[in-house]
Amino acid sequence: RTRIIAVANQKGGVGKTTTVINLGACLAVHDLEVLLVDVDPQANATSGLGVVPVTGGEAGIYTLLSSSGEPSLDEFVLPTEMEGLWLVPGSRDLAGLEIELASAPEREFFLARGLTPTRGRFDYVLIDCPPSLGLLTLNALVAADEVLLPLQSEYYALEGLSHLLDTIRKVRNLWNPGLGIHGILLTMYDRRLNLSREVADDAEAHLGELLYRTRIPRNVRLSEAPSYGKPVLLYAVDSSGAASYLDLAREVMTR
Amino acid sequence: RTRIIAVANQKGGVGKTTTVINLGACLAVHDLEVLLVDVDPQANATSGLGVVPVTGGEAGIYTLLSSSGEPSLDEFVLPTEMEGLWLVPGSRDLAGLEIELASAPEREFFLARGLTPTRGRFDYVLIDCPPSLGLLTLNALVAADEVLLPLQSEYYALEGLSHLLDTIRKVRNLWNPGLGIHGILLTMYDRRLNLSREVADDAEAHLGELLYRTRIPRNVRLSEAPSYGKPVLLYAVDSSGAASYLDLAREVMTR
Ligand SMILES: Nc1ncnc2c1ncn2[C@@H]1O[C@H](COP(=O)(O)OP(=O)(O)OP(=O)(O)O)[C@@H](O)[C@H]1O
Ligand SMILES: Nc1ncnc2c1ncn2[C@@H]1O[C@H](COP(=O)(O)OP(=O)(O)OP(=O)(O)O)[C@@H](O)[C@H]1O
Ligand SMILES: [Mg+2]
Ligand SMILES: [Mg+2]
Repeated sequence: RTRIIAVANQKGGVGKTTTVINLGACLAVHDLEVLLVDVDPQANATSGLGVVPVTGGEAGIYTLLSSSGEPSLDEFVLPTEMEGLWLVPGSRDLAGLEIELASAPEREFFLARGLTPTRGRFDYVLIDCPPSLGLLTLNALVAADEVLLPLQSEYYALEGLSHLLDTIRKVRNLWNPGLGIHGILLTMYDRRLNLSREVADDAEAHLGELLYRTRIPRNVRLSEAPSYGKPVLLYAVDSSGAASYLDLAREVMTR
Repeated sequence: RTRIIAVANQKGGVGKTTTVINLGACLAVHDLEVLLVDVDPQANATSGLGVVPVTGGEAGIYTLLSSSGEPSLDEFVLPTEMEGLWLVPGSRDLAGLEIELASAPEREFFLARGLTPTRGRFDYVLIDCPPSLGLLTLNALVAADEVLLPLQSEYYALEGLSHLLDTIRKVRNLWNPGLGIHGILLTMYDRRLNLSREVADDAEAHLGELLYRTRIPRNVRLSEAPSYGKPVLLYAVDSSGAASYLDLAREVMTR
């Protein structure tokens, strides 16, 4: 009954972190228990919620990934300002992990093992991935039941999609046969721009029902909210950004 | 007399590729010889110029990085549509290189060795980096004389800057004592938005003269141009995007 969803795209700046924080908050507000897991060394999902990323031996994603036994979840999970929204904080130290784990056996399974205790305890687990298809994102794809792909309404974003879909197929064949695509989310959509409409039309034509009906508009409140350490629901509840992530949460719950 | 400049920032989507292509074109149009080197596995700088990224054994960045002897530059450099603008095309295969080179001796120096023949042949070499601080970006920082840091006018972008500056300092101490910061470039600046102005004020206060006077405005022509495989100078010469990169080129030439 727990759905683990990796939010991934190797293209940078497409709205992965913004989606993890705000979809997470909009799910939690429907009386669900939601865990956010920050697997990006930038630790933006962590600081975007007003939490200081961990370093050194402090419990967090780095210790979760590098510990050999099955960790006790209570050590790694922090509450946030919102009822029902929890966080495994990120860490800059993750940047070194790619090289450290490069030759470890079963290096793709560290996160899957670490998240086992979340099953039955949370309704949704959302994993924020870094902008690459390296070992950290692979770990997220192996640990996940499904992938949510943010697709910025721009040319380069559409171009990179086939590489990401190839990688998902590879992970399914090699390590995680049950991995599905939860959906593809158009982000920073501006209906006044030809480019936005062209990318949306292209995506509709090629991706069909994989595409969520909800499109996230470009909305400055979404980019202001992290500087206050809050999801947009708490920062600007009347904004189009908050409304669109509430729509997305309803769509995610009914899929 | 050749200046090798790495355009780097681990934050995704801040305008690294857009800056490499458009600053490159605006320098070339001043009768300079400019080489663009695409070190990002996404190969956006390559496709943004209408060139198909290379795969397999075809000559390009992958063979340049993985060859042991000093390569002959003519094998790797392609002309572009613009006089004086040349390209070492990128490749998806680079994604695997991080793991392949992880245990190679002197793994940080492969690009520096490969770019030696550019000295004296080009006025500027601009290196497009992926959104990470892994081995590919390290190679670019070791090969470069200077770094140009695009800084998106957003909260997360400002947050990540200290990590990037730490990394540059580390590279200077360990592998490339001459590495300097050419400048920090505000991108996607929208003076109508409080957030943009706040980030700009913050950057001015903390970074002072490292900041270029030129600010790149948010301009849709910049994001349309890559779908036509052209720098914005050839796609929409009268746009604010083209004007701002021409200003930047003049500022870069006089620094
Ligand atoms: N719909 C939106 N409207 C306006 N700004 C947005 C929107 N979504 C995200 N942003 C802003 O755009 C920038 C990029 O978004 P975000 O950091 O979430 O992308 P990302 O894919 O997580 O980036 P990275 O690849 O670096 O991890 C951020 O500054 C964010 O605040
Ligand atoms: N000044 C600008 N105005 C409008 N759009 C821009 C501007 N600069 C870049 N863009 C667009 O924003 C997106 C991100 O820019 P770009 O791809 O150059 O960033 P990047 O840092 O190279 O990304 P990555 O981290 O994925 O390599 C692209 O779709 C690009 O076309
Ligand atoms: Mg992110
Ligand atoms: Mg790029």
